[in-house]
Amino acid sequence: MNVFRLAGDMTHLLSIVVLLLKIRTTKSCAGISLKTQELYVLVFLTRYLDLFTRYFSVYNVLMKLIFIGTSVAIFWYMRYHKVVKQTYSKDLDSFRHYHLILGCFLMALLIPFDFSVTEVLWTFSIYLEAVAILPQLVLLQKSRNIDNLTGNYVFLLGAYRALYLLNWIYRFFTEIHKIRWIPWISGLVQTALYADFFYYYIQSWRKHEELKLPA
Amino acid sequence: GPSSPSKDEL
Repeated sequence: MNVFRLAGDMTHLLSIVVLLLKIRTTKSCAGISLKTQELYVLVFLTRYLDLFTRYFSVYNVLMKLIFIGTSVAIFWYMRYHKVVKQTYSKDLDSFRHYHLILGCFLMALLIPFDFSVTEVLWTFSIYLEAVAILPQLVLLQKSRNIDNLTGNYVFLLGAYRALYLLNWIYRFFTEIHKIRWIPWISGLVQTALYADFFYYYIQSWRKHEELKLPA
Repeated sequence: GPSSPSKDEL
C-alpha cells in the first residue's frame, strides 16, 4: 500500500459518503444519474468476484464490502425509496448506458487480461468503470444548476482515479516494473473524461460562482 | 492463468 493508493481509496470512499449524505439529508437525488449508479454496482460486482476466494487484507475485504454495500444502497434509494425516487430527473438521465455495458463486455471478450471467466469479468469492470461517469456528466450538462454536494461528489469520484494513476506510476518504479496496459489506459481514459468538469469545477470554486457546465 | 494485475487493489 502506498500513499497514492490510500489517498485514492479514501477519496473514492469520501465521494460515496458525500453522495449518500446528499440523498439522506436532502431526501433528494436531483441531478444524480441513476444510470451511472447502476453501472457502478455492476463494476463492483464484476470486479470483486474474488471477495470470498482470495484474501489480501482486512482493509481489502472491508473496502470491497463497503463499496458494494453503499453503491447498492444508493441504487435502492434512487429506485425504490418513496420520497427520493420522486426527485429523480428521469427525463434528463437519457444516456443509453446499455450500449456502454454491451460495448465494454465485447471489449473484455476481445481484449481480456486472461481468458477465464473471472479475468474477463474483471477486465469488463475496468473498461466499464472508465465510462461509467458518462451518463452523470451528460445529466450535469442538462441540469440548470448543480448543487454543491453533487459537484463535490463528481469531483471526488474523478480525483480518486487520478490518484490511482499516480499509484500505478509509483508501483511501476518501486515494485512491479511491468506495464499494466488494461487498468492504465482505462484509468487514463476515465480521468480524461473528467477533464472539462475539473476545469469548470475549479473555476467555480476560485470565482465563488455556481458550478455550470456548458451545454 | 496469471491473476490479473494489481488484484490487491480496489
